[in-house]
Amino acid sequence: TVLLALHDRAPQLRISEDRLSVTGEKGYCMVRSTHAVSRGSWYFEVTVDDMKDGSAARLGWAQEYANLQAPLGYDKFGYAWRSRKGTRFHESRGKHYSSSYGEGDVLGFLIVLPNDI
Amino acid sequence: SLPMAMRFRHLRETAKITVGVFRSDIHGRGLFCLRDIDGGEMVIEYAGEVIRSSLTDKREKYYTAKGIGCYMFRIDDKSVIDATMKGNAARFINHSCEPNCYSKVVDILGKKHILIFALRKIIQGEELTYDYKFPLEEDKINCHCLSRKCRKYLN
Amino acid sequence: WSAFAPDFKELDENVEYEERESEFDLSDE
Repeated sequence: TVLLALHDRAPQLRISEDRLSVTGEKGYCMVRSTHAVSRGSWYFEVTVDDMKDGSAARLGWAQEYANLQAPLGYDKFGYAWRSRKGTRFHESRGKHYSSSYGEGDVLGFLIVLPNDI
Repeated sequence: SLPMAMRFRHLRETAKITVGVFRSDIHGRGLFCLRDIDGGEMVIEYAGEVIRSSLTDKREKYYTAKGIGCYMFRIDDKSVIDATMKGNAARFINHSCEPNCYSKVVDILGKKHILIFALRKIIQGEELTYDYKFPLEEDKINCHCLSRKCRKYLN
Repeated sequence: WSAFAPDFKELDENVEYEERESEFDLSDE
């Protein structure tokens, strides 16, 4: 079962009992799931349950060496979609992607990798 | 002999009359004691902005680009004290290869603080110094501590 | 001494830095 990882995350994040939800506060940091993919096509969805005023999320795909004490998309090891303005980020550079998303929205993430590793 | 938390609370009141910033023979300005200090005495906290470690690279680049001297002190893997833009007189303590003080990270009521202690009795007017303990690096920084056991480089 | 550096703020104790949303970003869209 793919869940939020307990040991592959910034320790200050709060993971729910069922390991399907995460809550953060203060500065950006990251949690990854228990399973990675290396070839083929994969898709997952995230629902934004609660987003207080002034808060933001960056969701997407990350490789093993992505810095967990930084937002996803900070370095070359991650690709993020930000809630604020819907900006996409990679290597700390934001580019326009969509309109903003927030509480109640469901985001979908597709990755298409070559079939050979 | 008093608990660390009690000594720390007392430090807030005393540090300002114990030490002062003056011109240093070692480098630029330094911190000097305004009265005799006993060996083991808690002298001053290295105070500043508590930032996550992941922010240091960006800040260092920013300060270097602006020609601002960078004053940072690592607490642990997670946090760093950045005294470059907000801090206290402890940021002026120079390095020495034969120091009269030492630094220690102390947990007080769940929060970590960088505290400077006297290694020995320090006479009024002496400059306070501690060993920066910089890691070894290719690009060397010259040491001007003037001590007999000077290691020539800070790193 | 802090009077010589107008942008500098003298502290009595540590202050926790509050990160901005764009803290890590090199460029926005």
